[in-house]
Amino acid sequence: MTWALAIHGGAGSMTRANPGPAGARDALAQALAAGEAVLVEGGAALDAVEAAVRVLEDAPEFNAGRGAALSYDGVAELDAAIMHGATRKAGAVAGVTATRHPVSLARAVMEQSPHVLLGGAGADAFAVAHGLEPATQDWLILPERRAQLEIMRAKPDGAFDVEMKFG
Amino acid sequence: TVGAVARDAAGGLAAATSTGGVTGKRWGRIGDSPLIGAGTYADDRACAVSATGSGEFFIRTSCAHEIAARIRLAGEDAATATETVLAEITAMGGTGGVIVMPLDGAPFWRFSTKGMYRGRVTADQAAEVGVFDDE
Repeated sequence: MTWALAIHGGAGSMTRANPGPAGARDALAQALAAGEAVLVEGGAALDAVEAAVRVLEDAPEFNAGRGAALSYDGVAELDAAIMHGATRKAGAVAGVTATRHPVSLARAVMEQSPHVLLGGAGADAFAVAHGLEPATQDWLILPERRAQLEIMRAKPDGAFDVEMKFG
Repeated sequence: TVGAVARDAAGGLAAATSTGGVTGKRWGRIGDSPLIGAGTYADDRACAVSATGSGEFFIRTSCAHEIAARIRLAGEDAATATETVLAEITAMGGTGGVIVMPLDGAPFWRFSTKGMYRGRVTADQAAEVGVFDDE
């Protein structure tokens, strides 16, 4: 059996005429390198996916962690999940607002609680109680995401634009 | 939305997804990413999947689990299962993409949008990244 890793940074309306953020390819390469470093040493798939996603959560080019899309009220409300194929154990969080790496919080839910999915303020409290690295909204939110939200809110029906996620 | 699927040297699979959702989401809207079986799923009997796109459609089709179930129960190959489920999502009006890690062989992706940020690396294949649908 040979190790392998695949990643994504979101699907959307990127074209050669409208390529999206310049640093995206570099961030993808760094995420692959982080996961590969685990696998090439015989490490577990679970550690590899967490390592790769953490890089992408920190990359401002993608809609996750720092650089996430904003809710109608201008809040970075983050969701994440992780799953282990051998045991089908899984952990997930929804609507968290104060953790740097939601994927690691999801893993903590999987490994340090009897639950699968925690949401909102409870999930934020779980992060604090289990020592996950915090992040402020100021750190999570980028100016271009605020601008994107203003454009969206200016629309008469205020409908969100799925295609404008750019990952 | 970002995600990863992996297979380790022992053959174990894993999947992970993380997202900010969509710009302007209201009323506590949650998409497919944190829903196990919709946007994220891993099963050593079938495959590992991470999805991105219009989450409501990936939830309604239980996309990630459906791909794994078609492989496990119907004996479909991973590519056929993936294309079939994505076609269902498209027929419903959804758009997006998935990355899939099969039990053996190279990981792959399928997407119905103009582009998808993606990459892969294996023990036998150097790292590659892509954005546009024609690369």
